[in-house]
Amino acid sequence: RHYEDYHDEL
Amino acid sequence: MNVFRLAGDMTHLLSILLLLLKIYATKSCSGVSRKTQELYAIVFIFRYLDLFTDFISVYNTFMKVVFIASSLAIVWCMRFHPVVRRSYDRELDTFRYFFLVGASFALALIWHEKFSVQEVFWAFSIYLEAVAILPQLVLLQRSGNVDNLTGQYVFFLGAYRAFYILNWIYRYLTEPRFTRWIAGTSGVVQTALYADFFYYYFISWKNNSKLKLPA
Repeated sequence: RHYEDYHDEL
Repeated sequence: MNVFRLAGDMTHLLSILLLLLKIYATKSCSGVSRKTQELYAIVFIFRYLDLFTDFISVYNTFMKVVFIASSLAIVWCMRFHPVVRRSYDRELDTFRYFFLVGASFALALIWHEKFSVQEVFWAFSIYLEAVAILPQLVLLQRSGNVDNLTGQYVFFLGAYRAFYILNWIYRYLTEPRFTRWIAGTSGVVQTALYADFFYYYFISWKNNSKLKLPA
């Protein structure tokens, strides 16, 4: 999984 | 971005603005737990280690800067501002939050997305945020009467993660393979810790009486 897939939220 | 997450972020921002308003307008931080503010500063710093390395959007970067800057500004005010610091309830704000920090970090070493510095600290910040409100809730119980702005601050701070839970449900239903087990589990625990506060807040709103938490 890509980083921004699960860190796009605050 | 969906309406639940936007509502969550705006509610979170509102809670911070309410606390800043209380401190600025009354030049007092009575009823506010400095320990909770310090925990939140730690939460934001360790959650947004990616501030300079991973650009998601202008909104994302802007909000991260606001959260980090505001939490540090509030801690600075409560420690060093010559007028504000005098109203700090030092003898009531005695929650030994070292255990919260230690337990959150220990759990992050066990349960994380990936075993990397950034991901372990990210999970640490998620677990720490779930319990960061405890010193504030204990202080409210001890300090008896709660002023309106402080009560509203805690209310919106609790409500924002409830909106995030709706956001995770919505994304789970609309996005294939969407999972947020760490943030979701921790978010449910975090919101549950506000349950009794929400109850007494609702009672005080319904009876139009002063918010009072039983000791």
